[in-house]
Amino acid sequence: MFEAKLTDGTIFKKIIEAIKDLVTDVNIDATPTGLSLQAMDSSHVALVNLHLGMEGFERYRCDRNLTLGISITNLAKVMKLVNQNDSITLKCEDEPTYLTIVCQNQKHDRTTQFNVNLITLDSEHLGIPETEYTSEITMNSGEFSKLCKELYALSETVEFEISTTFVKFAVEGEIGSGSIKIQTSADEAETSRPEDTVKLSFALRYLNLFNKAYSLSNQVKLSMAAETPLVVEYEVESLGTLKYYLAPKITD
Amino acid sequence: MTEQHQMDDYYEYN
Repeated sequence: MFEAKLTDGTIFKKIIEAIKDLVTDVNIDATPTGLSLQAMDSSHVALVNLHLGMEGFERYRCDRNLTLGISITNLAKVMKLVNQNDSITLKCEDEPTYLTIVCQNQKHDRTTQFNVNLITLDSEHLGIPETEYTSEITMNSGEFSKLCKELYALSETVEFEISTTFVKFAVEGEIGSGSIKIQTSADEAETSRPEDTVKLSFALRYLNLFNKAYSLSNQVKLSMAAETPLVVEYEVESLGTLKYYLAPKITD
Repeated sequence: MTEQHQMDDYYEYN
């Protein structure tokens, strides 16, 4: 059987909220070491990669590997039943047809249970090789979210220029062009190498969808290398990571 | 003029 209990069920609720507008039906892989999920949006431009380690759960048991095909759209509807400070337990049998979700408040005097029907999905699993990113930067997730929203009002596309010492977001639209440059700390500047700078263009519409995860973490990590998708990574405290991959645009 | 790449351009299916 499989059973995983999170003391703070709102974390799981926030994760589902953060991916529901990108992916619809997904396979969640449950293994003895944790839960993971990989799925692309319908246009194959973006990819979601979630990993939650078993050590972050209050209780975790998974006797054998299970693939749980689930509608994220429906799961998001069920998540509306999760209130602030509720714990959440996910459980199913070894050959499940549904996933049971149990939410309980802190006083243990209110328990909500819902069985979500599972679905069979073709597995479209991409192998993401170990990549050495030439440019990585960590910034405030709220600030990143705000600037992506503001830039989207000016242009559909943003050009990222990231080095180890700064990140620059440049846009060009019908009304004009401009950029926001954010410098990182002096300590990091001392170790910088100019050749680390990479420039790539991305669709702001997707970045705004990724930013629905900003309430999961105060910080967001951006990783970039030439000729490879951008990685936007949110640490889910003591549980794991939620990563979004975004294919660049080809610019003339 | 911009064109959008896809994930399949970079990664292979397992």
